[in-house]
Amino acid sequence: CPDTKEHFAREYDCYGDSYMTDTDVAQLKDVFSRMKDHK
Amino acid sequence: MEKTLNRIHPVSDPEATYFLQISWEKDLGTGFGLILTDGQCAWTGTVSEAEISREAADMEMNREKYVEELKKALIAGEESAGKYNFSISRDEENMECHFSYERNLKDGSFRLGSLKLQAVSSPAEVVKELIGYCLDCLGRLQAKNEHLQKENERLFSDWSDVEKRLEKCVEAKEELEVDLYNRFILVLNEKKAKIRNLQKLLNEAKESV
Amino acid sequence: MEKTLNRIHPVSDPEATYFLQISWEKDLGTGFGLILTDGQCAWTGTVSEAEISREAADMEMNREKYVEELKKALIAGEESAGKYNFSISRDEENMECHFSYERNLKDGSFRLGSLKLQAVSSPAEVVKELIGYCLDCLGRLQAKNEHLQKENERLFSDWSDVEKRLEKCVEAKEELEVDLYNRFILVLNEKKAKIRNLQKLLNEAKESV
Repeated sequence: CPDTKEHFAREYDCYGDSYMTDTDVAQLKDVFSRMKDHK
Repeated sequence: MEKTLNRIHPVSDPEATYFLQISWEKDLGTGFGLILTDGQCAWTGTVSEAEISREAADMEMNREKYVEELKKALIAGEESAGKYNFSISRDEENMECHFSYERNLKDGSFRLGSLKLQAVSSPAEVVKELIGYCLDCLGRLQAKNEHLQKENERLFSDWSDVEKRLEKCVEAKEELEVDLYNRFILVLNEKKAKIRNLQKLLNEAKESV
Repeated sequence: MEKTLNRIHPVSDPEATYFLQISWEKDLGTGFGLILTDGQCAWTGTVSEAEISREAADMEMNREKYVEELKKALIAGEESAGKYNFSISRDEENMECHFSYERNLKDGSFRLGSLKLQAVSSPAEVVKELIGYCLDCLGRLQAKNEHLQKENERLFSDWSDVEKRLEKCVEAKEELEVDLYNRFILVLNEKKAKIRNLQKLLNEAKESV
């Protein structure tokens, strides 16, 4: 629903990486693996 | 001049050992020379291109196929062991030797060719030439062997070099990936810390408003 | 039983060609057999371990060094061409042949050894054995050649395979680096956009305070 959408938009960028929570290698790899082919 | 030398045991005297040298220019089908020796006596002869054509025609065999048969019978040596028979009948008086070669079949054999060889007046010279020919071949083959051996060692060393470089490349790729992720993490978390801080300040500012 | 066969031209008759076969068990220094033939006649003889020791002692030469000299003179063949001389004097009457071998020096030569060879009653058999020995060697060397040739081709194919895999790995490493940086840039820029946005909001909030 719109609220949920807004909440997630506030917390995460469009690639699914959190704006505020520190990341680590595994999480970053996961984010990268979900990024579509960006060439 | 191409040459081969083979050991033969004639069906006419299976215990005996003879050596048959065939020599030809470019292709056997254009005619060939024969030298036969038992180590003591020697005989020579030639088979001309025309005789080859006539033999093939007599047998109603395709000439190319006939020449292939000749190659297997007279040149191939060990590779055709048992498939071809040789007959030798010496005519001491006329200093000749009747030599024939035939293809062995399951139920019989058919003659491939025959000719009369002339005895050589100085067989020792022929023997020396044959042994000399062998030594020359051995020398060439030995040299080729050594060359191939060296080539092998060089190829092996090249292969193992490239194999090592590949291993290094794979390691480097893995290390690169780990290294880049570690660096990315540092930079990203810096930015996140900044965002957290700004978010805190903004919340405080909103409260004061 | 190790064997070699070499062509020699005795200094006593440089135009003549003889073939010398040396045969020994394990090491030449434990004694060796000789067969000499001119293609027509043949002589054989042996040199015992004791005779080798005695010859070395006579020359006041280290025995090992003497055996090395014998190897070069009698076995090495073409490799020692011109460094060693052979003398052959035939004694038809006694069916013997005196054979000697010496080392050539700049200012002279010194005798390495000599012996009396006995004529063989059936030289043709010896000749056949020598030619047979050559053919066997040729057969073995030919087979070895073919094996080395195949080995060569296999090594070459392995080398070119691993060369291709290395190229692919290098490309993959470069692509990985580019790819990771591109993704990182996207994620990082999202954070920066967020920071800019928060900064703007914070400024606005401060103004309203």
